[in-house]
Amino acid sequence: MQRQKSLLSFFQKS
Amino acid sequence: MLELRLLQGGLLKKVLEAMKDLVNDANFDCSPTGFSLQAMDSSHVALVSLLLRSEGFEHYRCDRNVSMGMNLNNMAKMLRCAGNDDIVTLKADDGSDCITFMFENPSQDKIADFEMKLMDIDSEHLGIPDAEYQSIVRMPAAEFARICRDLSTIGDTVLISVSKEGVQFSTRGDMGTANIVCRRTTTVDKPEEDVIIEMEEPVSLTFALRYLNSFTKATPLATQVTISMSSDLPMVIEYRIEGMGYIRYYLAPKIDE
Repeated sequence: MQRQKSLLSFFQKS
Repeated sequence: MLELRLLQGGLLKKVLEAMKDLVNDANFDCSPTGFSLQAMDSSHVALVSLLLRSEGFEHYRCDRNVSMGMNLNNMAKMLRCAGNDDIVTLKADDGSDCITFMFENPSQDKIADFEMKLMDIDSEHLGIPDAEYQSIVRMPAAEFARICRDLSTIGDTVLISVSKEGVQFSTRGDMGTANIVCRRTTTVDKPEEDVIIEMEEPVSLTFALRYLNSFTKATPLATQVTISMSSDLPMVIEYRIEGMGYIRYYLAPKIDE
């Protein structure tokens, strides 16, 4: 199974 | 006071068509640099970043930085009322809760004003650091759109693998599998048809085709698309808008559990 990563796990909220 | 006059109104129509399926509501930011937007889809998997530089407008007046919340579907509906060759002007007074789109036909004997209500939107702005990507592929935008469309009839996800020789797109579904390889080209006479690969390290990543198909709505904006990938970063798909700026899409990969 593959899991969809979120953008929030790569980029910080500014 | 904000007043932005764009001779190629059709370009703004295309920009809206390229974003409205991904994002419902977004803040447009207007500064002396240009007219820009950054917005994520509701599931925080994809992000669109738009920049239309002030130099690309025939007239650009933006007295102070403003952020204007708009419903992109409604904005697209209004812009669909403009002709492709119309000149489009965006106007807003300081503190106003609406924006006016003015359309002038090329012979300037028909002028239309459409006023749209602005919205208050709590935007989540992400800081996206500049990155060196391990693999960068530049290829015809229409070819990339065709591949995404074709593969989505077979499967839901695509494995994109970049090597020195080319880029491979693979999918699998209930009925079977599909592989499409685009080899690096060496022609010099038609650069718009070339597949160019800049590779530091080979990369293989899996992405949801649903999002890629949504990004390819930007195909009418550019002849070439640039796909940048690194194993530890979201991919970036960039369509350069000639003389104006870009529309970039960021997409988080799918990973094995």
